Amino acid sequence: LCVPLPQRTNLDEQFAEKYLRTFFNFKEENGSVVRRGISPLSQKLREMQEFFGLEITGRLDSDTLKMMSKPRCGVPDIKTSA
Amino acid sequence: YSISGNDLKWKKNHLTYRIENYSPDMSVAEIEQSIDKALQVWAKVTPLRFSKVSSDPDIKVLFGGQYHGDSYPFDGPDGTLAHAFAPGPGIGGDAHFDEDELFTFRSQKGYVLFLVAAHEFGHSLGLSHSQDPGALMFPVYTFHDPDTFVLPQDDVSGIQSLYGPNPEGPVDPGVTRPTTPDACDSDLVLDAVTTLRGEMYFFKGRFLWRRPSQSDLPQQSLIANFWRGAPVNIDAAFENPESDRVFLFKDRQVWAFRGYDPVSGYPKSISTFGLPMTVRKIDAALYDEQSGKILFFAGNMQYRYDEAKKTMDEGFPKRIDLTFPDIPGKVTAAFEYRGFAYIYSGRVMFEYSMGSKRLFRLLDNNYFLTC
Repeated sequence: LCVPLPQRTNLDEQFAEKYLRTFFNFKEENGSVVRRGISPLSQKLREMQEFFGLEITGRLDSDTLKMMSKPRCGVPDIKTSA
Repeated sequence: YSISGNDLKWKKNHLTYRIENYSPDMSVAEIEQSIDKALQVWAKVTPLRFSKVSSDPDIKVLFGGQYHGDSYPFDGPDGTLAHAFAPGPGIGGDAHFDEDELFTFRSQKGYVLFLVAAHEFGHSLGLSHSQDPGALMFPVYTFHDPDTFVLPQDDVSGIQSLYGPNPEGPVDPGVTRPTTPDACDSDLVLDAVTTLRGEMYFFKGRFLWRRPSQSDLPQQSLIANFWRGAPVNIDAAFENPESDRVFLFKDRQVWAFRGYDPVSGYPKSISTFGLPMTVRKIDAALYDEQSGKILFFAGNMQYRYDEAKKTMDEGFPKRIDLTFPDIPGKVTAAFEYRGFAYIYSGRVMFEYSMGSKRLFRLLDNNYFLTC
């Protein structure tokens, strides 16, 4: 039986990007050329999934979104100069 | 554990703090007690000592909303609860709490200020976030009873890597520090195993591993993150898919949840399942989907309860080895999966056909935990 993946809303994706920006130093690729291969967003999602012991899919799956929605500390999870 | 940076630590052991303002959620006394207690969590295991001052302190504690004077605005209720800065002059060491949160002294109705503050002061002293889901420095908030809270070993190792141990020796020598079990530890003996809506849950202490249906990578978390108010160190668990309920057992009590939501009226006595008063606790439980009956293991006896008739089956209780002759010792956990009974006894797991009760395989304890 082919089970369709739940649709991500645009709001979910904005929320996820902001989460990754705040806690995992995600920076959107600026400029005209985006390198082939894993997108920066997917790469950061993988980093976040590994940090939280989630399955590393690089996709905004329901477990990942659920973890992002949990109340938490505002300090980034990876060290940033700030 | 993780530290903020090699020399991002205080160069002195006597630190001062000042509470700049107060949240209307709690009394001044409760806030001051929570902050002091949160600092003492770290003082107990290091040479660090804290004193409250009115002059310019090392650590400022303040409650602020959205924009509150630094470059990191808060986000209203829930989401980000607080943040703190690594040791250093000025804002270094300061801890800020989102005043849009409901902070409490010990109630689960809000966020326990003591727990949030103890975490933030970890940052104030030089710790970063830990990837250990049982650590205080894990980024996600989890409720613990503040009266019985003990700083986990991962956090103790972290802070002592910066400041060393408390020269006065352990403040509470009798206390064992919570550690986080390793799924691939060959000596791991599980407390209980159950299915739930196609997923598998393996319980140990205050932790569980959840194995989603479409993945073989178990994810470790705290039981409290899934079932609010559920006991830890449980004895047994089983799912009744018919009623979409999962039951958790501890001593003579049983808790019921529909998915993750508590079922009202629980916990109840295990007599609810026909178990006599002589049974002080059970060791494992297994729900037979085919027959709709529940198999309970207690000591060397097994009980079979007919959920539909609400009665114990005739001929039960009877010795476990009369049905499962290969199981030498105590049953520690059990569950049914795809027509097979998986019965754990210590470090091994027996795979029986539910129909014929014939032993198929002898497997490692962590067979489903994909080590």
